[in-house]
Amino acid sequence: RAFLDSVDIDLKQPCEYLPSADMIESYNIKIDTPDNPLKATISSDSVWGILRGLESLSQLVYSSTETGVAYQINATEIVDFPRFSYRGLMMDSARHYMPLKTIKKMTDLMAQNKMNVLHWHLTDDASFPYESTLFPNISRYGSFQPFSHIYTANDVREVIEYARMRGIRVIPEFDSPDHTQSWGRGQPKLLTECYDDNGVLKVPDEYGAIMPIREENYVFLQQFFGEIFNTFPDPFVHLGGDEVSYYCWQRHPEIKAFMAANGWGTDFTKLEQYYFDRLTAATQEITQNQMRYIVWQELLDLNITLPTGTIVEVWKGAKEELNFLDELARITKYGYQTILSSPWYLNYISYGLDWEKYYLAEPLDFDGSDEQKKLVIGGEVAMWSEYVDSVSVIPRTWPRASTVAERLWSDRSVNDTTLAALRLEEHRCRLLKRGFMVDPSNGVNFCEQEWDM
Amino acid sequence: VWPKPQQQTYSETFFVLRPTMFQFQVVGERCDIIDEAVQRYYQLIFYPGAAASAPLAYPPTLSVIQDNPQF
Repeated sequence: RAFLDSVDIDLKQPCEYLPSADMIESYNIKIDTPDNPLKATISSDSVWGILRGLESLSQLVYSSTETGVAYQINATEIVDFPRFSYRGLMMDSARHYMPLKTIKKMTDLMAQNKMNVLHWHLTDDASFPYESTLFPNISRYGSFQPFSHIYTANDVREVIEYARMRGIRVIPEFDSPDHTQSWGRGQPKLLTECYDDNGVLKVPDEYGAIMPIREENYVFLQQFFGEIFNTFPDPFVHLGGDEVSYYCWQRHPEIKAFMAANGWGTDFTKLEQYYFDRLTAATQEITQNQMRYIVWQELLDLNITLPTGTIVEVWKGAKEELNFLDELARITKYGYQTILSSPWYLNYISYGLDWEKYYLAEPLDFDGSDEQKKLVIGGEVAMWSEYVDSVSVIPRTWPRASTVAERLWSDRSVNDTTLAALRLEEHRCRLLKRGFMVDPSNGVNFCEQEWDM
Repeated sequence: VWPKPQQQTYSETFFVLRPTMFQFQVVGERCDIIDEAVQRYYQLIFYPGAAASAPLAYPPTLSVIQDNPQF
């Protein structure tokens, strides 16, 4: 019809500086529509919508062997908006260190799949790569290598800025009170010394979860999370709370005395409640009630109450008897906002066609009222890194995560795997062409431009 | 488009894009996010693999791309 030499970018409201939980991501694209003849426009009320629209536009451009034209685009109209506001990817940089370059590539891929939350699982038992300004000894003694395998304040700023430019929030996770072995080396007396059944102190380097009855620990946690709140601009911080072992708590004489004094008997969930009450009170105080929380589902499973506005992440039930849909029904009944990750643990690998099960997992497919369903705000892909590092994280994650991205962005009715298969294959080839080493999705196939071709 | 948009209509009528002539025109509000994004997407549309190939700095400026005989 003509050459298309320009596309108008029409942002109708002033730019926001940071992506947020309630950011608007809707956009329109008009290319030679009756009300926009011979012109192309991307419009949105929000800069985040413009970003999503640019991504769509970039995918509309194609080359044709029929016409011999390298770049062409059809007359098109798109009206688009996300189905869920939280479309996350959890990246674990504690079991294996992920270089900044890898984190940025993952962020690029997220943006190219319209995902909007990078949940950065920064620390765990294995290592503490986050270099704290206030407590540098933790990464000095708790990282794999204190000069190379850490994230400095500059590194963290770089990741946040890179993500901001792509409309992606960065939510850090500092999982506690357990999964904290790496914290203890640089923060003495933080963890619970472990006694055996006879009340004898075990070898000096054996510790359990954070010692919940030591006052100084709450001073530390308040200062530490105060720093986190000032470092990461998103008000949400993931507090973890999963898989808390009571083994060392149960055997520590001071804790036993504390339990008895409070009349808690042997109910250690009361002690865990006490820990989270103190932690959230301390962080609310230092952040002037601005910090918001995400936690793993166990806290709700243990009937631990959490501050209003806390988001609960459902991660169990993909294999166990308890179905994640039942868990979603249970947690939303309590009135908590919820995100789902159970069906999307992509670190579990298999040979063959496995993306269909990710594609078909439906977060709203549980028995519950409309009010309960509104509390499900989205979901996230999880990529734990025990057996994944920067060599394999990208091909293992993509394009399988793309199927989750479509589940969380597109209409619920978009769930036909046959229709999706060819589109996914095309998308995989697109990502490959863009320079990302992503796995094949459908078995036998080819891309016009193969890797390293 | 992946993920599939909520509504999309299109016709067989097509336009041709010329990398040397093409530009994004910011007609509404603008800021650093938009300025960087249009540069990034110009590159993704016309030189999709450039980001991955050394020795170009990432993201390269338009002039770096246009002046580079490799392209």
